[in-house]
Amino acid sequence: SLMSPSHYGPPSFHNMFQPFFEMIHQAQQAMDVQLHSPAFQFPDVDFLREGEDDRTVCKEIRRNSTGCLKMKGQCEKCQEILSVDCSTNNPAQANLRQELNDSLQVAERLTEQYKELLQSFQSKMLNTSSLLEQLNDQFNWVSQLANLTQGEDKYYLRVSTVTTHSSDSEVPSRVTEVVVKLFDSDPITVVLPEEVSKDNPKFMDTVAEKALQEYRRKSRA
Amino acid sequence: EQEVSDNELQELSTQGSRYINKEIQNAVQGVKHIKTLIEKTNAERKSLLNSLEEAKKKKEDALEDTRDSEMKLKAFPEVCNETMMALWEECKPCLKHTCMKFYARVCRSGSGLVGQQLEEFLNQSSPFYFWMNGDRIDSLLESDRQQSQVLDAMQDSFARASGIIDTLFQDRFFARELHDPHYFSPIGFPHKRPHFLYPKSRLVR
Repeated sequence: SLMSPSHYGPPSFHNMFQPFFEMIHQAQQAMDVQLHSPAFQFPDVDFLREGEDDRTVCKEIRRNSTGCLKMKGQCEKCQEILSVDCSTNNPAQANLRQELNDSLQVAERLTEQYKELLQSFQSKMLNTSSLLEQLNDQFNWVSQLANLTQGEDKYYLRVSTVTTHSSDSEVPSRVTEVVVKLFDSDPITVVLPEEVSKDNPKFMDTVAEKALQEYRRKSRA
Repeated sequence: EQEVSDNELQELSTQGSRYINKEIQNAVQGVKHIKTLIEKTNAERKSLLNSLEEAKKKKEDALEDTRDSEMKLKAFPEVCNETMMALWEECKPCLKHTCMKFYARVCRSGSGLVGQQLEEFLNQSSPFYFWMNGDRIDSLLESDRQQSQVLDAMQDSFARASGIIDTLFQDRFFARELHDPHYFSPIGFPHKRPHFLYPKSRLVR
């Protein structure tokens, strides 16, 4: 901060937290859009090897008939083409073919290695995405509360009424009903058994905890 | 039946506010922890990106070598033409039959269209393409294209998300210590916003 907080006083709850709601949402969206887009589907280089996944082959055949050429191993005559030796006619060509096969093998190996690195990179992306989800879980209720709060009441929680009456259940008992508001939220009613008396030092902690649980439940919904 | 006085209500409100205040602080501490984890993941991602760049360079060099050899080989006269053509004519029906049988059994949908497409492809293909492992080269090039696309998409996504996350965490709020006693206190909470929080106001202009 450029401004000294002691001089100007701290900013309000609304100003402090309100932008986070939108920002966390935007960051999540930026990640999720890509995670669910077709561009994020990994190119499968497994078909370069034997024993590939059938669905990959189907996709490959539909997209491009070269997928069928991978079945050459099952046709004798096709195999024979691969072993045709033209070196008697032209030895230089045989060398070149060997060179091609060697570089092809190297390229296939490096492509596979690159794919593994990409997968690690993808898992980092998934990590960040799950951290954003945690961030959302942990913090969204605060920023959402701030988002709905325009006023600058000095109380984060305001108690409107505290009443005691008989419960509606089959076995009548006395209950304490406390109506509270968290910042500018709608009134939240918390019902406590008579045993939790308002003289108990933990009375308001219990009320606030329950009110907050109710607020978070509603925000998630 | 109203049981408590206004003064008591105020006291209860203060106590409840303290609890909420504490919960907000807990949430913020949790966010700080997540912030550390995100930064750690980002650092790992950056180092991974360096490895990816190196691996990409090696892969592309190897692809370049493969394509070079392929081009040189293509420039040679097709010396085994006759043998190759004869084998190819026998290879084609077998390849088509094997492929269609597989497709009908495993892939099920759209066999007719795939059969027609395959027929055209085989008729247009040369046995030399086959002999030179052209299909493997094409697969590699296709993988290369798709891998670049995936990396671009991931980086783009990361860049946008990171930009937002950085802005979020660079906020003055996260740079300040949370045990500041005045910071969250509901008592003495300011009733007026400081003017610097109105960036578009005339005052600032």
